[in-house]
Amino acid sequence: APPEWDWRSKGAVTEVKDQSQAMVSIPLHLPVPKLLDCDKVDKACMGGLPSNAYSAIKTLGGLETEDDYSYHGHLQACSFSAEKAKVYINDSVELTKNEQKLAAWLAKKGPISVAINAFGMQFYRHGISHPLRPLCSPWLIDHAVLLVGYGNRSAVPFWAIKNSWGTDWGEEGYYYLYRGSGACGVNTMASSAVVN
Amino acid sequence: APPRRVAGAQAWEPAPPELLGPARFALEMYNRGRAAGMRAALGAVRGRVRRAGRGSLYSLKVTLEEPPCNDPTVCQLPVSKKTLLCSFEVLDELGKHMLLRRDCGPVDTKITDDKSESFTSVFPLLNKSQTQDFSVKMASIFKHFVTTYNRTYETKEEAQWRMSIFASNMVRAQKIQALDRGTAQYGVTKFSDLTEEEFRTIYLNPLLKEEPGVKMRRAKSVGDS
Repeated sequence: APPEWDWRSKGAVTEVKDQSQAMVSIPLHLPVPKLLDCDKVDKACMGGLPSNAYSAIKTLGGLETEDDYSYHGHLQACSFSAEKAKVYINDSVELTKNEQKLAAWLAKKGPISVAINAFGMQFYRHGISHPLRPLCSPWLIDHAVLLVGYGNRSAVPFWAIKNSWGTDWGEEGYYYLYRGSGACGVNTMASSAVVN
Repeated sequence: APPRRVAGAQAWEPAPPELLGPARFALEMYNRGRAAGMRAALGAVRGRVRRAGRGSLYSLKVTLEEPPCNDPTVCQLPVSKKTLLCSFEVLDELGKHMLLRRDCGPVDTKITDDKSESFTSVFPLLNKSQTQDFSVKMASIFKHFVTTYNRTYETKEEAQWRMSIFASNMVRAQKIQALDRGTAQYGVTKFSDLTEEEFRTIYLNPLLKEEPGVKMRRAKSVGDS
């Protein structure tokens, strides 16, 4: 892996959303709301799984842009139009638990969907979070987010994590988590879409 | 919000035997996503029921016994056994239950009557003048929070209740700060007036690790042929 990488600087990450779990990283402003309305496997804001989201995108036939499928902050009737689909996915894959290999994968392929234990995030403001392991157990995963980059700040290695709680939380909507020790289970549920 | 008494509404009446069903439903919701050995058990139950039309609103105070947790890789805190005092509001509409409110905390830090939490109950070790000083400072920080995040509360009671949550959250943030080994700063955020339970319910998904999803194939590592 290169020593640092940030997909935001390459224009590959859409803006931070509020109260939605975006994993889409292609700069087309692709909609999460469509998934909320149209994914019948999961129950939108009642909770869902990344693997089911990939499956739903495949079944629906792709994703429309946010301009075509806008979000009004509440559950709408599904009105997906296959003709307006701008991107599609063919498959999804589960990634390694090795964080060095995850970094290499991220730099070469793109942002990575992960799920973490959100311990302390209610009060997180900025900096690199590194809670004690017993307080942030990798077994108690409760929040899905997106790894968009990694690097070091004053020799402290971090993952740059796109969250979905708006830009008025954390560092402009981003969370920085210690990299290399499986902090908060960041390496336990890594996955990505596959486009042929 | 704390339970509000609606002017002109039917009075609250005690109905102990009737409370068990809603209490068990609330327990089921509380234990949702937990493995068999990790589930809390129902302790004492008390509460009231208010009927209106075809529905009943149960306001419950319940003690829950958390099971002993010995595995440090699984336990969130190294506690042997914990009794929680929970406030639940359960709506029963034609036999269908819905959990409207859930607020749990260790018994020793919760008050047991219907009054709002005071600074004294949250910070029992402070003396009177310290409490007053702390209250003034906290009120000022809370006022700034309300302005910054454009918060509006329906009643004075609710504002007071939110301020007490805010104050105990500041203490929680300080504890998290003290235990963090990185460079992160914790403190006031837009979620500072939410209880831990509210925050979990609204913003987190405890079932992420529990529910079996679609099985995905393993990706080859970058560099593998």
